[in-house]
Amino acid sequence: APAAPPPPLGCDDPESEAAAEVAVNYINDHSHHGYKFALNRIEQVRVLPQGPNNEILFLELDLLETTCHILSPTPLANCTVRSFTEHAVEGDCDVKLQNLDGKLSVLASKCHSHADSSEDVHQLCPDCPLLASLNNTEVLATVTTALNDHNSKTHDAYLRLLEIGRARIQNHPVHVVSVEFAVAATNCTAEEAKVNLEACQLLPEDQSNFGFCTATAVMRPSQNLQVDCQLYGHQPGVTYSQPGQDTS
Amino acid sequence: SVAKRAAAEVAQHDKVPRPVGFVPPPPPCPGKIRYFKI
Repeated sequence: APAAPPPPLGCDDPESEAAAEVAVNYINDHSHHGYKFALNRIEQVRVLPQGPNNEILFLELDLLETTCHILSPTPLANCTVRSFTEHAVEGDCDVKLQNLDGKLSVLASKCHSHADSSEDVHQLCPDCPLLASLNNTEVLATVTTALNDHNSKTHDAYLRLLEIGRARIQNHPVHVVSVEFAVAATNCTAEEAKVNLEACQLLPEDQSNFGFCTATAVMRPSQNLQVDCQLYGHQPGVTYSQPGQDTS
Repeated sequence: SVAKRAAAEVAQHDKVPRPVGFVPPPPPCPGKIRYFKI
């Protein structure tokens, strides 16, 4: 009697988890904006045999946003998954891989991300701040104020804004705007920038130095701004493409 | 209807009795949730 077909691959089988890890690393390596994503669940796995030691795998993955910006050198394993009450963001990805002689490689991937619903967050945490649009006027004003505040106090390089990563607004009991944004060092010190800001350009790729800032601005009842910016140091091969210049 | 009833009876008898304490294996997918589901 012909040999029985192998049982279908389970989503928690070691082979599926190995493929998912390759897929998630590929997705993060090929993402140029926003945050790194971590695997939350393998939703589905399908195997298409192609011949001896050659199969195609289709994975449906459920990912969760971490607190690490995509330019951060922090290994994914050390990146904290954003908690439910921080207004989590989920990524749904379909990935096609090939397993040829035991070597996994990604052939194609397609993802889309979406924030958890406001109702869900407020059901668990009524006063939690919710994600705000990145072009909200209060968000833009807070980012500008925070970066100017940092640049006015630092003795290091003058920093320029790369992108706003996320923003949340809390309305009560106090009105608070929290923002996170990616920055890059320029070829000027903050002092030089005061004299001739036009001359301050981002460092060339072989010297680039990216960083990340978080800021919280209490608007009412009294104004209070806290800013924290950290530069990662030069990371060979890590580049940043302005939004819209991306290849999908 | 006779055929159906007969088929149902046969199917009933064909059912393999499950050993006491039999726990069906978990469905292969979706897999475990590592953090939380939103």
